Amino acid sequence: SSLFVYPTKIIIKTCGTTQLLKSIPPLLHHALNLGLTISSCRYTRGNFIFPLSQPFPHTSFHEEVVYLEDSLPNHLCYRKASVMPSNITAHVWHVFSACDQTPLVHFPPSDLYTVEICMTELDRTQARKFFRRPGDGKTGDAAGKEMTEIAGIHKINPNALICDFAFDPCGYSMNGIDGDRYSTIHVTPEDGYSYASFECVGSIYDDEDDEDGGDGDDFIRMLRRAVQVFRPGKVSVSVTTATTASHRLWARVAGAMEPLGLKCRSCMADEFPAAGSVVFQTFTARRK
Amino acid sequence: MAVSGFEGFEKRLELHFSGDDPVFNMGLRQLPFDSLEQILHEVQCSVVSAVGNHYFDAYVLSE
Repeated sequence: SSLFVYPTKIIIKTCGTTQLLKSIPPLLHHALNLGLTISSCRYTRGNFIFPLSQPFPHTSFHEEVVYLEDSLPNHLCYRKASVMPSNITAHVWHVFSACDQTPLVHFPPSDLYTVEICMTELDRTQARKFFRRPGDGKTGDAAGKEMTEIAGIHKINPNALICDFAFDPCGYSMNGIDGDRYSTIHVTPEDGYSYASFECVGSIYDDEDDEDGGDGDDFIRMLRRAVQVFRPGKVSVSVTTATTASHRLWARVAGAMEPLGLKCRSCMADEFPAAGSVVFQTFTARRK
Repeated sequence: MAVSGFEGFEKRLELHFSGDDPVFNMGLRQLPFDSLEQILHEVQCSVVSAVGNHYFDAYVLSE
């Protein structure tokens, strides 16, 4: 799980049976004490593998939306909740967003996009790299650093400063910071319900495709490296952007996945206040 | 598929704020660590590792 704190933005991403939405009331309280007022909210998640294990207010998306509606102040009056389906039942995208201005006003700045990748059915050899060796005598930080190198995570963005941690007996989390951009990876490697996620922020001004359609694009290279670390059987990619270039972004995502043997199975787009457009794509490995 | 196990799929919350005069543009970064821990206590997790730079602070959390 990860927390990112910017001067006027906070991102919390948690797995397991955490009660993430319960952070909203104290967060709003502390922000108000600093003279800050909430202007937008976005909540997203995939499809829980073990939904019956989730505590209040996460027992269903409906319950989550009710809790969000009750927790957010009335001035966030532009609200939308939607479930974005796919033809892979295990990968469904839930989105709630709210903002205080007309949806035509874009949050965040219009050149940025957020990519959230969810991967299941990880390659067993790769997943094994995220298990601690019994009695290794290492701290979580030291074991995390070892996993970062062994798995090749340090090569995804060589410019990033990485903060990593290995859990006992297994599991891994890392945050990468590169200027004002973050990236984050979380791994649950147990066979039968293996899962890994990769998330990063990019700008449409960062890079563009080569004229010859090659892979000279940093964004594509980073996505490919991240997915290759885990060699998943099933992947979903959500791209959230307030830019008008979302169609180009999702085409680039598909272009990044194809050479890895991942075939696009579904693609869906929707518009949300505060978030802009959300494009949700799913892929399966041809080997499956 | 196991009957039960650790839930990998994350929940993700992103909140944006506005204010008249965030001190030295630090805004939410001024929150004391124990306030962050108090917020995370509600979520049922805690900080295990941290790093930051000129722009933002990043924390790895338990769970």
